[in-house]
Amino acid sequence: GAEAALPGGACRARRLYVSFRDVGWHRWVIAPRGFLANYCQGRCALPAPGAPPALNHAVLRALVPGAGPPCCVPARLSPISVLFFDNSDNVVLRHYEDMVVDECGCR
Amino acid sequence: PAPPGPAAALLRALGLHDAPRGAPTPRPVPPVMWRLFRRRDPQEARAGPRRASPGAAVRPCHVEELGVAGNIVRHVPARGARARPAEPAAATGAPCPEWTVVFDLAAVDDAERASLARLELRFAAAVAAAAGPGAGGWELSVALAGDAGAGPGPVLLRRAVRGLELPVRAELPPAACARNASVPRGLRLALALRPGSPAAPAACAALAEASLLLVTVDPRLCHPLARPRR
Repeated sequence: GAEAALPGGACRARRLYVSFRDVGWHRWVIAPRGFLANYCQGRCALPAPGAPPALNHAVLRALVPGAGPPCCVPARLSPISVLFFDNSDNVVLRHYEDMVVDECGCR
Repeated sequence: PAPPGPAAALLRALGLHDAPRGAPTPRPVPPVMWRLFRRRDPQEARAGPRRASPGAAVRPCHVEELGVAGNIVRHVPARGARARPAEPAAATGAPCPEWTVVFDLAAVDDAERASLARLELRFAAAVAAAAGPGAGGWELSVALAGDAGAGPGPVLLRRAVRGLELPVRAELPPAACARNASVPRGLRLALALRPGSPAAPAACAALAEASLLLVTVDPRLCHPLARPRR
């Protein structure tokens, strides 16, 4: 279930919920039932109107002749763990890095 | 064929080769797996009773509670613990059965490296009570079992066991689970539980359940310990 990605708007994290039931895996995945993965979307204009000045590599990058605008990408990510039955009926706990977007930024 | 659409993408993102088929055999989730999940899942860790501060990041590719490196933990039930008569016990002549247990490790990827292999054995309550602490206890021996009919392989461990009321846990050398061509993607173990002191032999034990807690590291997903940030 994702928040409609309306065109425009500043770069920010948008809601994206991954539900294991939606893909028919709810009998295999023991926990969690789903997770908020989120995603980044929005415009990256430098300097961003009304926002504090960006003093980071994106500003430097924008000085390069012919450089396109910076991209709206994840700036901070979190891991998740999934507990599930595999096809051999083992109970498996797998840890996945960088699965949840906590924060977006222009990079 | 991979299922269409979002399921295929999710399958790839979760590093699963094949989509779950049908419904799994219903079985209770071992408490240790719930405990490890709650410790590892950031949302659970923040919401659970042992509230971890948001800043306390879980170390990636490390299983705190078990104190080993790992990003995949599997609880593997034994396929059919088959008892077979053993040679008569030295002093009493009463033969205590030995067992061959098989663990299906087909789901373990060739690239994974085992960091912990903990065997857990539960014995039938009746016998466990009979072998109370007054008895001379037991000696557990675990060996690699050759194919059916072949003699037992190298002994992996021997250890004294005081009582059988609680599950008996023994850590195997992780190398025993190492992938190699000869191992047909399974681990066969020969178990023997002999009375510890011939003077006061206890009744023979009956193995009720055997399982393996296997922790592995997938080097493709676990970068060597990240350099400290400049």
